[in-house]
Amino acid sequence: MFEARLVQGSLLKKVLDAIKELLNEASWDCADSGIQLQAMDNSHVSLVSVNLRAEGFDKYRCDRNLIMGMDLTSMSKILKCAANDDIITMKAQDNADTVTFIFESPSQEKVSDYEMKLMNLDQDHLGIPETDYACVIKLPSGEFARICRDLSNFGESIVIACSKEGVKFSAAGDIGTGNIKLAQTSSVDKEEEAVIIEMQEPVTLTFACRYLNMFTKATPLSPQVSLSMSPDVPLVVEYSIGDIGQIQYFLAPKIDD
Amino acid sequence: AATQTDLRHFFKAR
Repeated sequence: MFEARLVQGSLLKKVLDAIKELLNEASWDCADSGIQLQAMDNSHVSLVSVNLRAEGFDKYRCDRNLIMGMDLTSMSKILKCAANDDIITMKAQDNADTVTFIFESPSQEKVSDYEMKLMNLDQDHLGIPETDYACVIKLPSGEFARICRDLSNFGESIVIACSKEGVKFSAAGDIGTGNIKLAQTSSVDKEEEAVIIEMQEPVTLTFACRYLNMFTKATPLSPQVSLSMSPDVPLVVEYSIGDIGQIQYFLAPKIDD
Repeated sequence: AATQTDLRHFFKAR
């Protein structure tokens, strides 16, 4: 059987909020090492990869590898029934066609359980090559969400240009243009407020705002976000999930005609 | 204008 108990249940709630706009359904691959999810959005422009390590769970048992196909809208509705401070347990028998979610209040005075049907999804998995990125930018997640939201007013694409001076986000459209430049922070007292740029070579790429704004739904998961870029390869936007895992969004670039 | 590319152009299905 499969059983995973997460004391910080709010993390799972936030993970669903972070993927439910991009994906309608996806499979959770459960193994000894933990739980993984990988799925592309319907237009095959973006891909979400979630990794939750077994050690991050207060109790984790996975007798046999299990693939649980789920409708994420339904799963999100169920997780909405959990309070932010609830302990969340996911349970499934080995060849089950349902999964059970158990929510325990901290005082154990209230215990809820919800059972959901599983789906057979034959989604093609993509092999994501290990890449040594030309630029890796770490910045406050709220800052990145703000930049994407503000520049979306100007156009449907955002140009991200990373150089040794810093990183510039630009957009242009009918009403005009917008440019936001972030310099590498010299010294900040709080790591979470730092802008850190590791650059092997300068990179400039163009991305659709619509997807970037969907990725920033993961902002509540982590105070920091990292952007990894290399010429003409997908952008990686990564948020940590507490200290138990991470969520990575891959976005194909737009190529100038 | 810029043309959106498809992820499968970069990542091969396993």
